[in-house]
Amino acid sequence: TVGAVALDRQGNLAAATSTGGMTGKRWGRVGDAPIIGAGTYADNRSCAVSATGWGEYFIRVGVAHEICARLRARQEVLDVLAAGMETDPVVKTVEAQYFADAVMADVKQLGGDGGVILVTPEGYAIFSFNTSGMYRGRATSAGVNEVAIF
Amino acid sequence: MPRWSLAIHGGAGTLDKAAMTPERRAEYEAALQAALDAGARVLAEGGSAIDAVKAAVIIMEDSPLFNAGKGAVFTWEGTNELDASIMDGRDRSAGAVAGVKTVKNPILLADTVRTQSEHVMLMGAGAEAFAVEKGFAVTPPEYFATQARREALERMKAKQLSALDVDHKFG
Repeated sequence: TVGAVALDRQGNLAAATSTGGMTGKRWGRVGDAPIIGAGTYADNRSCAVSATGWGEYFIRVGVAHEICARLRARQEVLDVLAAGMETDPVVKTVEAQYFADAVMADVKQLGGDGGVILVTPEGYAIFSFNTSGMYRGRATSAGVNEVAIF
Repeated sequence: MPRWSLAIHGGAGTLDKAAMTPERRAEYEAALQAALDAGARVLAEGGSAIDAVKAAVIIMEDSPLFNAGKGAVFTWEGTNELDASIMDGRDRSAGAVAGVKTVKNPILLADTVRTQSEHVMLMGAGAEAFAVEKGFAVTPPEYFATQARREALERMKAKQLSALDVDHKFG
């Protein structure tokens, strides 16, 4: 499976995922990659996610939408509770990582594994995976440009 | 200047560090860098997020290293069935295809479903018929097949005692 998530200069988010599926699959089996909300989701109000891993677990958790929904809910609570209070950008990044890790922990708890990539409206590009490796990369206008496997 | 960001992945799993030769690693990292650069170039030039993710994914679909497009894994029947989805955060428009066998870049077909149909997801022969209607070339199934993935299927079949072993519901 391959995927990409992006934030553009206009502040818009997008997500894309593509796969050949699982070796030896039968009966037209599909995993999370073609399922909006499981393998792919994007919502300018919260984040863009593309997932890779044991598809059936990602479908049952609804991984991509779950991460976006949690970030959106967090923002709604903050907006209500502390109107006008400036939220520290670093805290927001940590929280995006926290939500991504929490949803991936849910996948692991069910017995699956894999990873996600996500970008947030603040422009942070984040990975979360519970496998020994994930082919990944990120680049930002702030000069981040890296690829990694393990 | 407003900021932009991009992240890509080429799959996750039990990757054996010891089995990854320096040459193989360099090959993967170069392919990842090419995909990253393609998407970053769109964003740096002020292009849209939806165009950037397509640019990055197409590079990886065309590379036989990754399980998508060329170099996809094989089904039990020895074919390549491709799935893809795409979503635009602006209006939450989305497009997806599943089980297509004759489209070189499934992500482009998924985006055509998003932009040129009233639907979100099309599958199988119907998705392929939609593709022809929208002017996609019919890509011969051999294009997607690689020896490495064929051998992976044979190894898997040799390990599984019966077809039922494949249908383990959880992945």
